[in-house]
Amino acid sequence: MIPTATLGRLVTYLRVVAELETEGVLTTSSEAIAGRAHATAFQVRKDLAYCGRLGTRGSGYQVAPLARELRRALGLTRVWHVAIMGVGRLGQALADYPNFDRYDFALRAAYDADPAKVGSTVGPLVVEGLDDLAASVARHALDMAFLTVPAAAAQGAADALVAAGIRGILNFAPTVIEVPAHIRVESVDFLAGLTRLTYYVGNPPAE
Amino acid sequence: MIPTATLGRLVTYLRVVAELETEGVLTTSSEAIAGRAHATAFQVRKDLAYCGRLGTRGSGYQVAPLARELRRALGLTRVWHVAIMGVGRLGQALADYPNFDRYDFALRAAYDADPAKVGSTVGPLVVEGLDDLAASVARHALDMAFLTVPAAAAQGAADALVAAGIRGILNFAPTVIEVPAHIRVESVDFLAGLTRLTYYVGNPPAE
Ligand SMILES: NC(=O)c1ccc[n+]([C@@H]2O[C@H](COP(=O)([O-])OP(=O)(O)OC[C@H]3O[C@@H](n4cnc5c(N)ncnc54)[C@H](O)[C@@H]3O)[C@@H](O)[C@H]2O)c1
Ligand SMILES: NC(=O)c1ccc[n+]([C@@H]2O[C@H](COP(=O)([O-])OP(=O)(O)OC[C@H]3O[C@@H](n4cnc5c(N)ncnc54)[C@H](O)[C@@H]3O)[C@@H](O)[C@H]2O)c1
Repeated sequence: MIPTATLGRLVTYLRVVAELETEGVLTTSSEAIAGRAHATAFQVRKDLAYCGRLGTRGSGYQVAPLARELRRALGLTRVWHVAIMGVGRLGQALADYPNFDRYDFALRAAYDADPAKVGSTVGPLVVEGLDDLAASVARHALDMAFLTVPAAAAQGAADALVAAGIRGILNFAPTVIEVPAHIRVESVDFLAGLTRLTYYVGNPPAE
Repeated sequence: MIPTATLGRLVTYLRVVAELETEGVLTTSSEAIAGRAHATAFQVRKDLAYCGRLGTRGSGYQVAPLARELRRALGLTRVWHVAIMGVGRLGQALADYPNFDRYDFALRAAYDADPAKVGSTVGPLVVEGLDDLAASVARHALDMAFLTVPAAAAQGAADALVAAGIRGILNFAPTVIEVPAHIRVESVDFLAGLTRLTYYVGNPPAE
């Protein structure tokens, strides 16, 4: 298992290397990756060692093989099927979000507890109710779900997803949800970015 | 200046310590903080040294003074005024987001380029147009803005905010925006959380 802190950094390096790939860059260095990833070149070299022997001392890394190696180490070697649980404002904004396919994520289903929303279309999906959730999760071969319901409904909606066979939840609701040990929850927290931004706005670099 | 990587971790420690505060916990340790922050106790002690001499060896940290000290070190010592630029689905979801006041952020204004939205109410705000943006930014004493417009409109909307006197932008749009050196941009990227989630779902811990 990759330690959590290292995993967070490897995910950032993959975003950086994927950006270099779309920019047509062929080779890069730990210094160049560190600059875009807000890390040190030493940390980059140490972390990339988790993915096997990459790059040669003195001549850097080939971008395309490095991206492939990072995707393999992070388990992004197949298309992952994702659902939206709660098709309100945020759920609808996510249904339209461009670029999922660039990362091999496929939005496959959308669910809402409001009968008035069931049957409507959002992005590429038709909204389903919660009646036969387990059968629907199996039919769409779902792996994970975005939890985009109000905070008060979050635990109940998470329980329904877990009972239906979902193995991972990306929680957008501002509340902590409890799940069994074999289910994974990651929370999305834009307040962390806002707090970092505040620090920089309050401490502008000397001109 | 606090190095970027350290800043990211201090922001996480503040969230952890603030959670302990709302749970009524009076004292904590670097081990307890490290557990919730996915860091090592050594890293926590090293990072907290940036905020001055805190805690005593062997008996841990007092939670309330530690939270105060972290807020001071991060510049969260006053209320920061934030605007929403682009009042679509995500902008509206943000206007309703609970807890801003717990972190001393005040939503003060909302702007949209669509004349049909100007004058409508969203959360606590009345939507304004872009005509007198500089005058409005001054009137609301705005510091920062959420950029929640479509990717194609993001650079133009950012330019308008910078020209109007905004000093920090939290960018939700999936595109890189260019700003002058004295303006700070932080991007919100839920794909990093989704990628971490994928790794754990693909590598479940042994039972
Ligand atoms: N992390 C972020 O970036 C961020 C930003 C804004 C809002 N939020 C949070 O996202 C969540 C959604 O916000 P919103 O503005 O879209 O809310 P919303 O009220 O517009 O939508 C919520 C939807 O969830 C549905 N719902 C309620 N209970 C349900 C259940 N048990 N099962 C399935 N569906 C259910 C509702 O019918 C509704 O369609 C909120 O918790 C909000 O605080 C997160
Ligand atoms: N980071 C995340 O968590 C996340 C999640 C979902 C969507 N998004 C992104 O957020 C953005 C908004 O998504 P949405 O679903 O709310 O879009 P939307 O189309 O519902 O809303 C966009 C709003 O921006 C306004 N607008 C367009 N050009 C403008 C300009 N130049 N100045 C001011 N306002 C302008 C439009 O009138 C509209 O009201 C998109 O870029 C989307 O990809 C981010």
